[in-house]
Amino acid sequence: MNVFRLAGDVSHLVAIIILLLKIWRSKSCAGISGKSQVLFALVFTTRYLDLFTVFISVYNTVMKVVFLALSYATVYLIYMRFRNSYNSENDTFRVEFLLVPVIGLSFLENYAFTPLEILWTFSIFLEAVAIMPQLFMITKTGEAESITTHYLFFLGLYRALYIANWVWRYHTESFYDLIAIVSGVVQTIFFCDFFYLYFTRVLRGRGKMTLP
Amino acid sequence: KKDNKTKDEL
Repeated sequence: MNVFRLAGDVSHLVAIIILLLKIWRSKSCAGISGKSQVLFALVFTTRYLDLFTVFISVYNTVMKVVFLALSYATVYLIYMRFRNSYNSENDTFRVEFLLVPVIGLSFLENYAFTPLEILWTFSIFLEAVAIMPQLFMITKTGEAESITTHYLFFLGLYRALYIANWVWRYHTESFYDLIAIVSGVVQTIFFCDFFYLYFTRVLRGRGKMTLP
Repeated sequence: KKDNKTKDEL
C-alpha cells in the first residue's frame, strides 16, 4: 500500500458514492448509462471471486464487498426503482462489441489458463472499456449534468492514480503486472478527452457540460 | 512465473 494506491481507492469510492447519491437524491438516473453500470457490476463480480478463495487483508475484503454492494445498488436504482427516468433511447451503445473481443482476449492473454485467472483477466480488460457506453451517451446527447461529470472525473482520476501506484511499485518493489498496466493505461486514455472538457468547461463555467 | 501481487489491488 502506498499513497497513490490509497488515493486511487478513495477516488474510486468517491466516484461510486457521488453517482449513487445523485440518483438517490434526484430520484432520477437521467443521463446515466445503465449499460456502463451493469458492466462495472460485472467487472467487480468477476474480479472479486477471490473473496471466496484467498484472504488478503481486512481492508481488501471490506473494500471489495463495498464496491460490489454499491455497484449492485446503482444497477438496482437505474433498472428497478427509478427506471422511469432511465434514458434507454440514448443508451444505445452495443455492448456485445465490447464483450466479444474482451472475452476472446482474456482467453488468449492471461497468466494461467484457469477459470479464476481468465475471469480476473476478463474483469481487467472489461474495466478498461466499461465507461464507453457512458461516454457514447454524452457524445450522443451533447451534454452531461455537472454531477455526472464529477463522477467521471473521480473515476478517471482513480485509474490515473493507479498508474502512479504501478510506477511507484516498479521502483520500490521491482514489481509490475503487464496486463493490469496496459489495461489501466488504455482505460485512462479514454478519459483524457473528457478531462480536457471537464477542466475547460465544467470547472470554469459551472453547471452542465455541453459539447461543441 | 508471475505471482499474485497485484491481486491485493482492487
